[in-house]
Amino acid sequence: KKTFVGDQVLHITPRDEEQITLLRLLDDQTHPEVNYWRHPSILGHPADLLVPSSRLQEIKGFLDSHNISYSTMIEDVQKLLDEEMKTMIKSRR
Amino acid sequence: TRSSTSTFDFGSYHTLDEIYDWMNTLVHDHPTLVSKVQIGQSYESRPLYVLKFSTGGSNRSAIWLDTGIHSREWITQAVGVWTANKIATGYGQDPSITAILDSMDVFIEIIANPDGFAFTHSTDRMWRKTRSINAGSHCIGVDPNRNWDAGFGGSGSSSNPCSELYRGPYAHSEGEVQAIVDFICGHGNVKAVISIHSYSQMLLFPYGYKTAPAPNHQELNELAKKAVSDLATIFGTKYTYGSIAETIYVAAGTTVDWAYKNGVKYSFTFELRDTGHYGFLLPSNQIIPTATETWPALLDIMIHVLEHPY
Repeated sequence: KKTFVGDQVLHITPRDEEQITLLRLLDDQTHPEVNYWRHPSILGHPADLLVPSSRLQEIKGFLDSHNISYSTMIEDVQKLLDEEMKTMIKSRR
Repeated sequence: TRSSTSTFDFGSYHTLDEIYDWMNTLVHDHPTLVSKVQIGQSYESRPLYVLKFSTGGSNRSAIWLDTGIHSREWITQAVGVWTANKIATGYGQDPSITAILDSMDVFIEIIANPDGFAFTHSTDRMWRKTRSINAGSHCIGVDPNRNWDAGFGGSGSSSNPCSELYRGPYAHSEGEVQAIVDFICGHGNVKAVISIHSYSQMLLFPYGYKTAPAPNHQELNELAKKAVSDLATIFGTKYTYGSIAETIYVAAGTTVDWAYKNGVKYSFTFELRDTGHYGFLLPSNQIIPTATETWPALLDIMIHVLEHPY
């Protein structure tokens, strides 16, 4: 079973069209491990990006270097998944 | 002992088997109203089931709802279960549901992508696509919401099998998509298609593959406005609405564009709620609030369809 320990979801708010274009560069073709949960679209709509722990430094560096603002929506994806599983098992009982 | 719809936990996430089992229970509990139709099978040979709500008649006008076409959007399958139960238990009790079902049939496909859904439970919770093998690539699956014959291959979809937005080798290459196409075309009297996704808090309508307004833009826009307004009255959740292309981005090959292109005027897609903290991992305590607030919006659309025959 695939685990997501330390993986984070970044909530990214592009400032202009240029930043949206840059965010689209982080697609599956160039960075196969990152995964947009919500794709960069039009201005005013944030994008959410799942980043594996091994790529966090690189991706955050990319965002910082282009002055793209972001926050961390999910600090550790696996913690949420563990919680989800716990709730499901409890409900089944 | 057969489980009962009255003891089923609608506020919890369930596996494919549990949901399929619950569907049998629903049919058992409402035999004169609900039946289960198999419309095809998935790539991995799982049955594709549709719940049919009908009070009789022959080939009545119908409303189609689907949830879970993107398998990781668990809140949508859960809302599908809740909504099916709401319709079944509401007939004869709720005047709106009764009026709709006295004239029309409702079809709900709760798990439109069963292979993907099973995979989210067994192996990768984040799986979005189907599970078909792509020739010449190590990457699996096609985005079933880019696989429809409506601007297929255009912007907002990818030709790369490793992409989450991979459109597939050709339109309707996915059995899960072809089954819906065959069913809706074969039926010939489907008047509304509502496809449910998560999580951007939007109610969207055609077009997705081009920015031009659809011929029925004004009517769809007004209806969407009323629906999101009524949705917001429950918990104050604010939705945006509009055409897919103008509201998010140009996205080719989507369900609602195919439906609209094939004569289904009332063609919508929901993006269910976003609490801003969980994305696809919406905790199960959000299921009932989400379903509850979505219901008046769904009802608005269904009543509008009932009152505006075409």
